[in-house]
Amino acid sequence: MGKWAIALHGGAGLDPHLPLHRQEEAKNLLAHCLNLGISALRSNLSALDVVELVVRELETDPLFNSGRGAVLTEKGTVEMEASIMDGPKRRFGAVSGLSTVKNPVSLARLVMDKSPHSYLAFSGAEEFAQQQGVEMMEKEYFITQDNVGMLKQAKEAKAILFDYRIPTTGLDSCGAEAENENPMMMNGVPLSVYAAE
Amino acid sequence: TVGCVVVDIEGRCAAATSTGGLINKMVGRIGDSPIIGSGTYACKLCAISCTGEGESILRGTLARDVAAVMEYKGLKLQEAVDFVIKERLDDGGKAGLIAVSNLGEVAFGFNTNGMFRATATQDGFMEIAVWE
Repeated sequence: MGKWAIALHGGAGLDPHLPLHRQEEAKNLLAHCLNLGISALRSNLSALDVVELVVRELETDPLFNSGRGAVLTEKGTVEMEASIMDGPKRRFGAVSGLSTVKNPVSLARLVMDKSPHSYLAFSGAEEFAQQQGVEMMEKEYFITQDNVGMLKQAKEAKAILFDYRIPTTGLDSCGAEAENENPMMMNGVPLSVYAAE
Repeated sequence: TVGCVVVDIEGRCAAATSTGGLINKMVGRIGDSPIIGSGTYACKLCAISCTGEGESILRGTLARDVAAVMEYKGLKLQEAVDFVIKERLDDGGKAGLIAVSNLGEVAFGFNTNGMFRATATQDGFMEIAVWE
C-alpha cells in the first residue's frame, strides 16, 4: 500500500506588492480546497476523482482565473479550457473554447469517459455538454467586474497578460505605491500594474 | 489558471488543470492547460500541472519533460521539477508547476516571483504558500 499526496495551485506570477488581504483570501481558498482533497483521499476516493473534485471547487470560486472568474478575451468574452489525465492508463480528456459550462474540468472528464475522443472544442464541446446534461450558465455568470477592469487596463497597456489581476485604477494602493518605484517590466508593461491572479 | 495533482494510496497518479487563459487574448487562442504533455500530464510515475505563460509551456512540453527526466535520467521528483523549470523554459519564459510521484512525494517549482500553492502528504506535511 502506498502513501497519498496532493498539491494544488491557483496560478503563478504575482505582484510583489500584493495587498495582504488578497494574499489571505487566496490562502483561505487554497486551504479549503486542500482539506477537501485530503478528506476525499482519506475516504479512499481515487486520485482521478479527487483532482476533479478539487478543480471543480477552484472553478466555482471567482478568486482564481478559471470557471467563474475566468479572464476575458480581446472581445470581452470568456473562452475556458481544461484537461484531466489518469496516470495508470494514460487516458485523458480535454476541452477548449467553452463559454457556458459551469465546470470545464468535469466536461473534460466526460470527454474522456463518455466520448470516443480525447479533446473537444468550441461548439462541438458545448453541444456535447448539452447532450451530457452538465450544468450550463448564462455568460454573465462568468464575467466579474474584476475581469472587466483587468481587460480594460490590459487594452490600455496594449498587452496580453497571463494570470494577473490588474487593479482597477485607485482601487489598490499597490498600483499607486508601486508607480513611484522604477517598475520591473513583465509582458511589456510595468509589473506594478499587476495585482495577483 | 488552477490545477491539482494527486497520488492515492493505491499509488495511482492523476492531474487536472483549468483556466480562462490570458487577459486580452485573441478569440480562438488555445493555451497549455488542455494540451496533454504541456500544461497537464499523468503517468504511472507522476502527475504534473503547470501555470504561467502558455506559449512558453507549450514550446517546452513542460509537464511531460518532468516525467521524461524521471524515467530516462533517473532524477527524483523535486530534481526533475527543478531541472525542467531551469532548463526547459525558453528565454524569458515564466511558469510554475506542481507535481506528485507514485511514491507519495510532492514537489513544485516556479521562475515567477510567486505561485499560489497548497501541498500535503500522508506523512503529515502540509504547506500553503504564495511566495518563494
